[in-house]
Amino acid sequence: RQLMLNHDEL
Amino acid sequence: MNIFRLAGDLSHLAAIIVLLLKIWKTRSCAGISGKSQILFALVFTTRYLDLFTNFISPYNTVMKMIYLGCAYATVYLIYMKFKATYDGNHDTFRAEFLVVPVGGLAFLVNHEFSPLEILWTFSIYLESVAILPQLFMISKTGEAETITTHYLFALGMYRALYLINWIWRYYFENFFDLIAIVAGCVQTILYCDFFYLYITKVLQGKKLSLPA
Repeated sequence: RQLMLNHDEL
Repeated sequence: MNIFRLAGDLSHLAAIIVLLLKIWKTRSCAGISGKSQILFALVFTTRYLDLFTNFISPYNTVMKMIYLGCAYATVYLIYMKFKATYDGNHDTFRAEFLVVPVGGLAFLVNHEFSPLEILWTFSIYLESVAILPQLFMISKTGEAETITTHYLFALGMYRALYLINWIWRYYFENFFDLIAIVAGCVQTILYCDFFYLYITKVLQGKKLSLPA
């Protein structure tokens, strides 16, 4: 879930 | 990072650079919707607020700065430097009809009810409809300069490539972001009509003109 909120896409 | 996301980012970068060069070289923004460019600047501003607080990678930071810089430079060229060539009579789409509903939706449907996350969600939803003023303007003028159609093709392809990137990340990284995927589908679908015209006309060497 944390991955989701750590938006790594432009 | 996968090849589809990289291709998408490069397509997006190409679109932004092509537009900026078109306006700068021809010293004219005829046929370009200033409203869409303002919406894109708003998309990048609300999406990249964590530019200095959340470091992902040098690539990520550099690309965000280029996108932001080019977006504001384009708006500046349209509304200030080459204001005389701005075709306001045909750029009449009511952008507030996009921003207000998108703003409301971002409040209602998001991953987390926090300021940064709501603004990120707002930028995702807004980006999916930000091209509408531009497409509307082309339908009103009934034509588009060839360079403008190349800009739109690259811009439309960027999110289409991102859709493939999300399929890739679903299977190989177990990554899945429904908000980005749904908005990306809407965004890409809005280009379908243009893609058809681009492939059947522009790629055949004809000028893009709509049946007025």
